[in-house]
Amino acid sequence: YALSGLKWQKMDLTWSIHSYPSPSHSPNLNKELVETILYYAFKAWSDVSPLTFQKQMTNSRDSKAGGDIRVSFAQMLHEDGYPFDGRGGTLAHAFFPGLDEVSGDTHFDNDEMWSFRGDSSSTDLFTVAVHEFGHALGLSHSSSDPSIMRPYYQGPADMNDFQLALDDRVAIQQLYGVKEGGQGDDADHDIPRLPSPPPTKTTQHSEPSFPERCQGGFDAVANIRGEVFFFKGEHFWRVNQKRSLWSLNPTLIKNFWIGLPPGTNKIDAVYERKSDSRIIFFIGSQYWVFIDNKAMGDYPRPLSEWGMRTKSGVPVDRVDAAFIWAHNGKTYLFSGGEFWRFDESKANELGTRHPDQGYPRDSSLWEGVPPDMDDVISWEQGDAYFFKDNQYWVLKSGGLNQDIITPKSTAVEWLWCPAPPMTSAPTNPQNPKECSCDVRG
Amino acid sequence: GESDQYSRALDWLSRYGYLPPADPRTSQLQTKEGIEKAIRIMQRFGGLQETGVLDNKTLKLMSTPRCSLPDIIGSDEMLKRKRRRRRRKR
Repeated sequence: YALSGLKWQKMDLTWSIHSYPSPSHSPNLNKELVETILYYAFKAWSDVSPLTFQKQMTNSRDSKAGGDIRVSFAQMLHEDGYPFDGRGGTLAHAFFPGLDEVSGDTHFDNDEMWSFRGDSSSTDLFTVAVHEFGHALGLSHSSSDPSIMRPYYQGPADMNDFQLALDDRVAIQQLYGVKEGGQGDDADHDIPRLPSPPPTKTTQHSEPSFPERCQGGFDAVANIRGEVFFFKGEHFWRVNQKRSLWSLNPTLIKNFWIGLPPGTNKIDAVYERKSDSRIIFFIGSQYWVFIDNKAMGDYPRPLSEWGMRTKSGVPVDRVDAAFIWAHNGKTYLFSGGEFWRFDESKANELGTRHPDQGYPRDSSLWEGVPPDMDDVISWEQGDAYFFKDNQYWVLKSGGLNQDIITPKSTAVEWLWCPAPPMTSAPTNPQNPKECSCDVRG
Repeated sequence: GESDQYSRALDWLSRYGYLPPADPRTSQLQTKEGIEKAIRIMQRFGGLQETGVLDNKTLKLMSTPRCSLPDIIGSDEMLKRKRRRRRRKR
């Protein structure tokens, strides 16, 4: 292998996509698929090193935003000194790590026909992305065979089972060390064991990390653009569509969701609005509307605009949970054991809302789940997931009266925590004397 | 066609770091030995038999789609980066 002599002085890297392949050249790749492919390309490197890669939402017009590795699809001359040349020839390039503005940036030739598991007439985006991210992490071209860092296009690779060749693993581990508890590598190979590099000096964050993540008790849980965000205190964790955590380490809410007041240390509820994909945050008696990860200028606004009153006529001053029920596309807000339903297709951007007639109703109508849930999301086939403490209950699509629902562990099933030692079986929250079992209980 | 192919190959070797780029200010020319050596290095890097001549396999490899970063990062590449950094600072 060959190293460029440059490396990142930190292990937790961020990435973003600033443009996507044009549909006319790459008709079989939509944005979601591109993001998934790139996620797996990064994973190839993080599987064998302590590196983590977290995707950042970004405004593509802001060229300086987007973190360490900014991915774009460009054509011909694109102002970096390495013009592309139309279809064929050069496919992509990436800049080595460093402090330059362009360091880590990865450019793909938009004139190629990029594909996922395509035939020989197209170019496999995953294979090329793994190679280019190798450059973005500090690796140069290798003459070794096999190695993903060979300069020539090698055809498609199986994204799900892809593993770096020994040459590439040793190279990345030379730069960043071996993944702790991961693919330790090399025990079955006759090569000298490489010393780990000295620990790098990284920015120190306050990290609750493992214990907090695995203890549950999330303030809010939200399905935003197909990813599930778990908010707790001043941090959040993020789980992608395939239920992989972007990072075991939490992210500070204030570093990602821009526009919340300083000192925000508890989010009550969050959901993504169906009509325009804006993201609504509830904190105390106020709410914010976000476009992507930035709050709109007119916010916060008072919760009273939602027109929610309890059965006894008292204005609601906080929201416990919020979600869009995929079954009917309506918005549901929960507070103090009651819930309200809204049809947001009729709502104005600014202005008073009105709950649907006949609300509030008792949260206990959602049978089999705790009435004072932490939060609710719609997920997968439109099922409703109710989170409480460190457990979650699934109400199948459209169902309201599913008497016995076995809860599962949020920590184990969502946040990659080890299964707790076997104890007594979990109970039905509304009937504590009734025993139910899951696969471990 | 043959001379065209040859000049394209020289361009390719320069672009990917096997040959120093010809400098019009000093009328620098590549020597025959220098080109042959560059082809050999390129062939070795690409896993081909080292012949030092532009045979079919070598030309085929040169036309294979690839990453646009150079294989050999030398002084020219470093100069290019320095220039880019200076431009950005300005």
